[in-house]
Amino acid sequence: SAQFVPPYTEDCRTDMYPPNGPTFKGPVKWYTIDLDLPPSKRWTAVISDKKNDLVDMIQAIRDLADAFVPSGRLIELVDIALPLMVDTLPNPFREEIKGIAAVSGVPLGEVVLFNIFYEVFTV
Amino acid sequence: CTSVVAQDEKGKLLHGRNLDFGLFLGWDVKNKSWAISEKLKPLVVNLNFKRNNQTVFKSTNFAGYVGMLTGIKPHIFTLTMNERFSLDGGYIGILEWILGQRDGMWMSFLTRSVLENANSYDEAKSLLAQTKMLAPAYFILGGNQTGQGCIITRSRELSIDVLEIDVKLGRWYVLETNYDHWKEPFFLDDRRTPAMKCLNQTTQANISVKTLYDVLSTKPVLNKLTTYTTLMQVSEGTLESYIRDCPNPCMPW
Repeated sequence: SAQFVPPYTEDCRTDMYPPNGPTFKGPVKWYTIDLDLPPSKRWTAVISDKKNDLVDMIQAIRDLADAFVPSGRLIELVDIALPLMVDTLPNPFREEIKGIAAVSGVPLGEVVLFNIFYEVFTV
Repeated sequence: CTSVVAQDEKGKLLHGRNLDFGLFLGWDVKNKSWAISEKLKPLVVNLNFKRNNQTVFKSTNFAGYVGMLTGIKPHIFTLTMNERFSLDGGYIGILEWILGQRDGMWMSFLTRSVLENANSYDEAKSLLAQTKMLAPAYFILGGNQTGQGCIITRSRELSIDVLEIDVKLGRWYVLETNYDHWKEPFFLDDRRTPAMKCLNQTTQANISVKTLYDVLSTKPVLNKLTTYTTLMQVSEGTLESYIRDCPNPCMPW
């Protein structure tokens, strides 16, 4: 049947809700972002919780960059150039990004890259 | 990505989306999965943005990403964005930015500003349609009145097209994947046809959060890039998200 040859188009699914079974990998946790806090403090709770996962994901992007440019120059460029760019970004995003880098310990340039990835990825 | 705004027979608007990301960013042969997509799944969080202890808007985000890809202004509007590919792409916007021409907005900062500051569907629509951007995009916007659902196709400078829900024409939903709705999708990446087939099979009489989730769970609308599914009901002010997996056999995109 169509389900076993690309694009593996299935018959329309039914009774998948409430989410269950092999296509459901888990619920999503809620956090509050207090917009009354200074921008650099807003993401502290979220990033403290997700720090290891964020570091893990950034490392995967680094590994990818090193696969393209084994000399490591691409990451160097990110770590040197993008922090210069962060001060051109509008607030509150600029201060929020700096706060995320401070709490997570991820280099500022890499947090900037993560946040402008949509525009970068169009390359 | 796949985004849908649908209007049921009582005029209620539902908004659902699959966030697919990580294409070509490293394929894990052993696990038959995309490396970055798998790394993004643990980062998925639901956020309640509050001011004076009142909810301003809610969103589903990747932790560490301060812009918005999926959000609801409870009882006012719902918003998702899908990636649009164009030669006049984000890298040109970034070059202009570096060279000092900074009159455009970064896409996810625009969506964040709209969710934080716009106070009506029409206000959100005009901001999303008219603000100059660094990269092209599709904005999928749902309101709180019947007929308020649209796909805004954006180039960096202009709003190229706005497709609205129009029940009189039999268009009780608008659906966007990653291709201009007036063109055929790339034949190797046609998620539009199966999604439309399932929506039409569901019918307007039976569309609900439950059946919308069924559509977003049908391969290849669900694929190896799908990190999360979000369902939003503007009238209830609810947003619910679920982290996804696509068991083999499953399309890589």
